[in-house]
Amino acid sequence: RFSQKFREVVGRWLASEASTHLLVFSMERRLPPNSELVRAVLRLFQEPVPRAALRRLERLSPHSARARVTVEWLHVREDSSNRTSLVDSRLVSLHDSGWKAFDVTEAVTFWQQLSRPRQPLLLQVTVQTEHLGPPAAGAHKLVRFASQGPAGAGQGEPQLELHTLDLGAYGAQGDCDPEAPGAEAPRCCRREMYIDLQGMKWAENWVLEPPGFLAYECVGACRQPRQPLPFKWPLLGPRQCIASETASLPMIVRVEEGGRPRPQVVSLPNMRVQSCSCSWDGAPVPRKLEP
Amino acid sequence: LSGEQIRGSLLQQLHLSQVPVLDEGDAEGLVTPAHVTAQYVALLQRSHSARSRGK
Repeated sequence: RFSQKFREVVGRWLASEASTHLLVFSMERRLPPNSELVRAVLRLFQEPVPRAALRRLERLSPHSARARVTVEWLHVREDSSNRTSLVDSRLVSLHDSGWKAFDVTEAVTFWQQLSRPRQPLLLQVTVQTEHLGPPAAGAHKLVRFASQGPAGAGQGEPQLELHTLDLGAYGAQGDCDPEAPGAEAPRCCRREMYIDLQGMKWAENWVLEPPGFLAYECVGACRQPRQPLPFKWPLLGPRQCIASETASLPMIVRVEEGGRPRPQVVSLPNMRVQSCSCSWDGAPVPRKLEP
Repeated sequence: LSGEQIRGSLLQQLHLSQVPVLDEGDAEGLVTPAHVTAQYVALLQRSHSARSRGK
């Protein structure tokens, strides 16, 4: 309408139907010290939809008896600005009722990375109509979770389940005890391993510093939880002793520039093991909280 | 960690496809300038104090 240079297309607002709730969980002293969070589950009790309301909706829009429930971790920054991070989302049927489980492990992992004193765990739950458009308008309102609204108390309140593992029993033991009998350490630990660069043919005349370095290695076994995890996590293998933190190795090498040799500094990543830990093979690596 | 892995990482960092053939005589006379040594020591100190995320 305003320009001769390019075509304009007039759009139309399509009502976006959503209702949002904020859940607050006090987390202090909920996670035992020296424990690993294996999984966190948010359980919401979906109340049955009144038959009459359901029939009315089905008459208006036969295929809209579902709604999308999305759970986001909400972080209130120090400057009071907010940011959210999606952690789980799934469709629920309006014909259904009962406990619904959402995986909020990542939200708790983010919360653990906050600096102390930490705010409570804030979970923003949004319910959206699956099908946009006037006939299904308002369907999201039919999805009600117990303890929504001022009453708050009573059966079926939102629950947060925390599955943790005691690292005292299932974790690594720090550095290996050089006095320990036998070649193989019984429990996952970090063992000294010196790499002699001077003894490597390819490094001759090329690597000027260091002559060698202490790289360490992770050895030993990890104790496996006897009972299976209370949920099916695909592709999860046994707990293994791995390098959970590593450091780079600076070097001075000789390079040729214009036919003349000159020393140059270079840094090789992940060359030295800083710490070992027991970790499930195949477990997702927790996302790091960006500043 | 093996010698091959270290060599592979070094080649990658220097964008080389193979280990350069260097004359031994040149290496002996080579002096490392102070600023290169200072850079090396600074990186060394940082790598011993930094905690990386690892695998």
